[in-house]
Amino acid sequence: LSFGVSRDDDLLLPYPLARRRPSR
Amino acid sequence: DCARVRSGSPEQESWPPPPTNPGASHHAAVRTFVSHFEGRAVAGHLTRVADPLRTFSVLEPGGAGGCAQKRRATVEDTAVPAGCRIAQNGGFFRMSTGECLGNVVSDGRLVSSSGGLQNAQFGIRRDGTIVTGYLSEEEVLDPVNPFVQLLSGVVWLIRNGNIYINESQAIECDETQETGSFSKFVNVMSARTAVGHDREGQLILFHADGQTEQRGLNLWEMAEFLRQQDVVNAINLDGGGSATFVLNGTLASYPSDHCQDNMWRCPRQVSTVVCVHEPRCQPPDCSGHGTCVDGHCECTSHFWRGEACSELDCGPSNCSQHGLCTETGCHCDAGWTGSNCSEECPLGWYGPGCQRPCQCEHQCSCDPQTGNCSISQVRQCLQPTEATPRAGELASFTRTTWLALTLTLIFLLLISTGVNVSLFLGSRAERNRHLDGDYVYHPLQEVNGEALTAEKEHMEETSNPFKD
Repeated sequence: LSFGVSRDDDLLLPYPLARRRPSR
Repeated sequence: DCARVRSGSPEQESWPPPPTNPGASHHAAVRTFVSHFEGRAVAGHLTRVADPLRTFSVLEPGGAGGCAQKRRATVEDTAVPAGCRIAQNGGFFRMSTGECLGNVVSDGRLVSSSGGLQNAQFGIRRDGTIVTGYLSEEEVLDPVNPFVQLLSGVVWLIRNGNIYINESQAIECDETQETGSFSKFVNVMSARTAVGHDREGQLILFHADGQTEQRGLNLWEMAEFLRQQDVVNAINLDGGGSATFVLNGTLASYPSDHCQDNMWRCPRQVSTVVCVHEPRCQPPDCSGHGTCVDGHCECTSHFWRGEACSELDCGPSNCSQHGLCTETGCHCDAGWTGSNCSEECPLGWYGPGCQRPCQCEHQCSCDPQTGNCSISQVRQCLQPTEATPRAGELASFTRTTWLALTLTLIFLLLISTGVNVSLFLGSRAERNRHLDGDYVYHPLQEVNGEALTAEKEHMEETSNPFKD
């Protein structure tokens, strides 16, 4: 099963990256 | 506007641990399913884990310290060295940096704190209580009954047997997410994983294969599936390409991420991992005072007791209130000795362990606690020959004992003297009688019939001289 690292291409991310705010 | 809760007790459910049953089986039951949802076939696994306090762990990626180092590792690479029989991907993480997100407590170590950020949590406290829901920062850091395992998800799927997705959408914070929309996240079909528990206090791990927008389940379908399996509380964990199921160290699911070669699929390097292993003790090292055997501590010292070998017990007398219970037994206060600290120091000795000889004049005894030789404290003075290291033996002879012994000996002496005098006088009288040549006449009272008859006739003749 050693075919290398996954391409991380199936992303399941509920919130848009633009809404991410720095931690207070 | 994302709220943090620093203190108090937000919405949550606590499920007490079932009664301890040392003979019960700790084997996890893995069920494989291929079920149809809206006409789509979806494959996955449902795992039930008994005694989760001892058999379930949240692992950092690649081992301890993985979150601090922002490591990412495949579930296999994390699970195999940790000895996991069953493992799945765990909490969310930042893809770009590998940072663990949310709360993470791994085998009693607080690895990451969200600072009270409101996302769905699943954890097990030290006493075995399973907690599902939302936690304040204060609760995460609770020192009284701390979490031994804790991880964060997104969306509380089932609360107390009812689907809780709409309510949790209104509560949860978006700071743990990066892209997309929350509504789409809930409703899109994809590979999914979840963790929860049933009414018997068994931990439930769920995994379903899929690929975002093409195969798999949405959160409603997953929640309904779990509810039908008698799951009481459950939260949603990371899905999509992160969804991975490893059985006995081997990948047993169909990950949706592609490899560098698009022909194949590869398991993603993820962050935390949920792991089912052989039973461990709580704490794993039995507080340093025992050996873990099949999930239960066998205490090494006679005086360490309790499930975790963390309680000192010197018996019902509790050192007679004259000492402190230690792992080697009672440590007596000054002036007391014995296994239960119930005996005073022997005469002539004082102090801790009665190890110090009294320093009083004339070999007098001293206060057993302080060694004070003041008159009020003096109980007895010993002869020089008696002031030997055998003081422990002499201690048993109290003043009363000595007095009784002396009186007894005097009484025996008097009796002996009387007997001897009596024997002496008796033997002298006997010798004098022999020297005088006298004798003693004892008339026969009853020897035989003839003698008695002759004697009677003689007596009648004497009493009646006129008889014919």
